[in-house]
Amino acid sequence: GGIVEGVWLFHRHGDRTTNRPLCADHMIELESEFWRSKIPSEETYDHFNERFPPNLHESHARHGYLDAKREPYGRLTCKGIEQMRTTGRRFGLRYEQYGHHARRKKDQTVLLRGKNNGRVIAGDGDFLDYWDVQACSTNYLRTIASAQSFLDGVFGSTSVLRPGMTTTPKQNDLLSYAPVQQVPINVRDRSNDTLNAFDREPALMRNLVSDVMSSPNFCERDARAAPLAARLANFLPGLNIHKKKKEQQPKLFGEKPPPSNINWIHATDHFVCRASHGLPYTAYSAFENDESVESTMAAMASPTLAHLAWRFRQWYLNEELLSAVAAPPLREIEGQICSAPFLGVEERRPFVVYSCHDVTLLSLLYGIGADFLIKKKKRVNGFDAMNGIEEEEWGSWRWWPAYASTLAFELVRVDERGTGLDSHVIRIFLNGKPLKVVDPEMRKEGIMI
Amino acid sequence: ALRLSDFSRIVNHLEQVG
Repeated sequence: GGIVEGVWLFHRHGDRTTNRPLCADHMIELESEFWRSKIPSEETYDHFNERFPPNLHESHARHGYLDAKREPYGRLTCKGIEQMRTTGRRFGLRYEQYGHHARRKKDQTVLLRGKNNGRVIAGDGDFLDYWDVQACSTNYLRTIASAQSFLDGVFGSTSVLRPGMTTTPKQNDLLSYAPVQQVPINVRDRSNDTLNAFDREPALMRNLVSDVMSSPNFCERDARAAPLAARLANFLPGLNIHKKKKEQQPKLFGEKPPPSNINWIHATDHFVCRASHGLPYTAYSAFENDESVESTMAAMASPTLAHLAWRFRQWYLNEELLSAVAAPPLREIEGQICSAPFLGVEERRPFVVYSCHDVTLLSLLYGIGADFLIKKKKRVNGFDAMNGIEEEEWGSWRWWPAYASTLAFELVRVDERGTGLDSHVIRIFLNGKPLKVVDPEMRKEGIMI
Repeated sequence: ALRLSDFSRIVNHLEQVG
C-alpha cells in the first residue's frame, strides 16, 4: 500500500576478481591470465562512461581510482556487470510500477510526464522524468562500474555492447542511444565520503578496531582460529604475513597482531571468487590436481567464511566502532528522507543510489538493528556447537552480504487510517525482502519497532 | 514500516553511543 515518494539504496558491488594473488610466485602470471579473461573490455567502460560519467572530486585527480593499478585484481567481472544489471532492472520495474507518478490524479500526472505525452509504460527517459536519480560511489573502479551497470539495468537499456566484446559498435547502434540524459556517478572527497569510514578516517578506525581486537574475549576466540589460519597460509603462500617483506605486509590494526595473523578477507576471497568462476581451489598452486588437497581446501571454506563474519560481528557489536561506520551514511539519508515530503507536487522525487562495500552494508544492518542479526536465537545449531561457538547465540551471525546485495529505504506516503490525512513511513528491504528492526533502546529485550 | 520519527530515533541513538 501507499505511494513511494523516495528511494535510498545502498548496494554492494557485483562479482569481482580476487583481491590479490595468493598462489606461489611462479604461478602468479598464469592466475592473472585467468582473472584477466573474466573482466570487461575497455569498450564496456567507455560505453558506461558515456551515459554514467564518473565525477571524481578534484582531490582524487592525482591518484585516480584506488584499485586501478592492480589489474586484473579487485575488478568487477563480466558476471558482476550482469548481476548488477539484473538487480537494477528489478528496481526499475518496481518503481516504474509503484512510484509516486503511478497513482497521481490525471492533471498532476500530465505535469510530471511532460515530454512523454502521458505514455503509461515508463522506459529509458521516463524514469528520469519521475525520479531525481543521484548516484554516489566510493573511489573504486568496481563500485563505480557497479553503479553504472545497476543504472543501466534500472533504465532497462538493451545494451548492444556486451562485456568482453571488443568490436566497434555499428553506426545504427550508436544512433539508438542518442540523445541520452547522463547520470553522473559522484565520487566525493575522501574526507567527506560517508560510504567508507576506513578510507575516510583511517587513524580513528585503526584505534577503534584495535580496541576490539585487543580485548581478552576477542583474543581468546580468535586464537582458536590460529590453526586454521596456519593451514590456509600453508596452501596459499600469499596469506603468509610473516614471510613477506615489511613494506609488503598488509596494514594491521594495532601494535600487537591478533592471534590468527592472516588477512581473513583475502582468505575468504580465495574461496568465494574461485567458487563463483568454477576454478578449483588448488588451481595454480603446488597442489594442482591433488584431489585430497582440493577436498581439504573445500572443507576449510565454510570455517574461513564463518571466522571472517565472526570478526566483523565483534567489530560492529562495539557501539563506538559501529557508530563511526554506520551513523554518517544513515544520518545523510535521514536528512533527505525527512525533507522529501515537503517537495512540490511537480518536483521529481529522490532516487539515490550508493555504491559501496560488504563491510559498509553489514554495518548499516547492525546500525539500524536488523532483527536477524540482533535478535536472540532460541537454540544453537549443530554447526555452531561443533565449531565451539556455542556462546554466540544471537542472530544469524554468519550472514554476509553477497555480491550485488541491496539495502533499500523507501519513503512511502500512506493515508492515516482512512482519515484522508497523509503521513509518511519508511519501508526497508534487504535483497527485496522486508526487514524488521529491533528498537535501539530495547535491544537486550529484543523488542521490535 | 517505520515512522519517520522512529528512524530519526535510531540514527540519534547510533550517533550518541559513538
